[in-house]
Amino acid sequence: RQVTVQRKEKDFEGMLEYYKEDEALLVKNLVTDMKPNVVSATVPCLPAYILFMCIRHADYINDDQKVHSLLTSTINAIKKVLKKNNDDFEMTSFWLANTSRLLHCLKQYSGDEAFMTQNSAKQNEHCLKNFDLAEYRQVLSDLSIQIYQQLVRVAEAIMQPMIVSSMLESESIPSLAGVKPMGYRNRTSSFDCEDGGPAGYTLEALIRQLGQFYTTMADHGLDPEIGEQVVRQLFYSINAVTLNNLLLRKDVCSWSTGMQLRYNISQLEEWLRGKNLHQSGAIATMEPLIQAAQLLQVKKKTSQDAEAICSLCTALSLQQIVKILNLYTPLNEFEERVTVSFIRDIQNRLQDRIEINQLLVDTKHTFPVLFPYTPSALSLETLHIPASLNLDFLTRV
Amino acid sequence: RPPSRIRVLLKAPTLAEMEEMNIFEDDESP
Repeated sequence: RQVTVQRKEKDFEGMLEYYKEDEALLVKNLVTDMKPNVVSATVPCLPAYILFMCIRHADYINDDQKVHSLLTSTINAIKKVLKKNNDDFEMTSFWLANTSRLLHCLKQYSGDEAFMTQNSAKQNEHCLKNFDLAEYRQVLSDLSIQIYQQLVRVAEAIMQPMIVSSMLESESIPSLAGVKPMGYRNRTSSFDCEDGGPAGYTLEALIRQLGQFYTTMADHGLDPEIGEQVVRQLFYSINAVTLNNLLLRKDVCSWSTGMQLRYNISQLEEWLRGKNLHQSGAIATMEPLIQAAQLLQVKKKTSQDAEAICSLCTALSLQQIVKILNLYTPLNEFEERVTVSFIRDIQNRLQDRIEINQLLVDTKHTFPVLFPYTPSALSLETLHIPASLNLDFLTRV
Repeated sequence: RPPSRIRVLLKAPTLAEMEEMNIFEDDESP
């Protein structure tokens, strides 16, 4: 009688084994040559999870050299990818998401109880057995900060040419189109033609660009808290660039620009709300611009007006207030130039205010970034590695 | 519950030290 012995396949424990000779190929396929779209239909941050599952196996066999080697090669490869793609938002966002996910994994599976409070029983079984990787966590944390700074830099460079045009020059309120004097409108359009460049960017284009940044970060599985900080930094940049331009240009210091600005800022605020980003602190970074827009619109005649301006413009320096009042240009018979005595009144009222007396905003200022710990609910043994990654030399253990 | 395991701290250079060691330099040149 024939007996068939059925061999039960050993359960996958969420570890990946490879021969040391294959480390270079692993890093090449998973980091150096990785394109974000290859893993777009899979679990977000799949490369980070795969790397961590390889680290777990090296830890399991107690091979500290293998752990060292893989982590060093990985960090090295990520740095090179970033250097090669130093103006590519998508690549930078992708590696920020993956580096911070790898960092979260090193914490979540460290065995340190402080990081395990949200772990499932299965996740606790998957904790590292032999090594404490706290020093590598520090390296990955520093690397994440570097990548974040690159991401902000890339996004700012993309937005830079759009800001003045969309915030101050384009006419997003249709009814305002006829308010500007002919000279101004002609100058703008002839400037564009002479330059051979595209017609000015609209607010819609700026918002579309912000939307693209946001969607890319979300698609890559970047922690929402980090995405919020990127958006806040970009709003700071919109504020700084727009305000500086306003402070240097007579032709935009008018009542109608004030109206335009207020409308544009409300549209940006609406966008934040739509993306559930209104708690990010982004709109607070625009307070100086909001006040400048209001300053262009309020009455500037009586002593009461001066008092109102002083209590309104808390986020603007005295120098900025005076500059805007001096530049203020009436565009029709209902508006009037601000008198010297009115400006002197404002100066007298605010002379004791303690502030940094500078006219222009520091466009390079960056808020310190915080990376909150974000453990994942994903269980490592459920991960599937698509064949398209060319990692068939990895053995599931 | 089982006592928590003692794990060996793996020493790592800092990112700045890695940068000083030039490990991030392009090694593609001949």
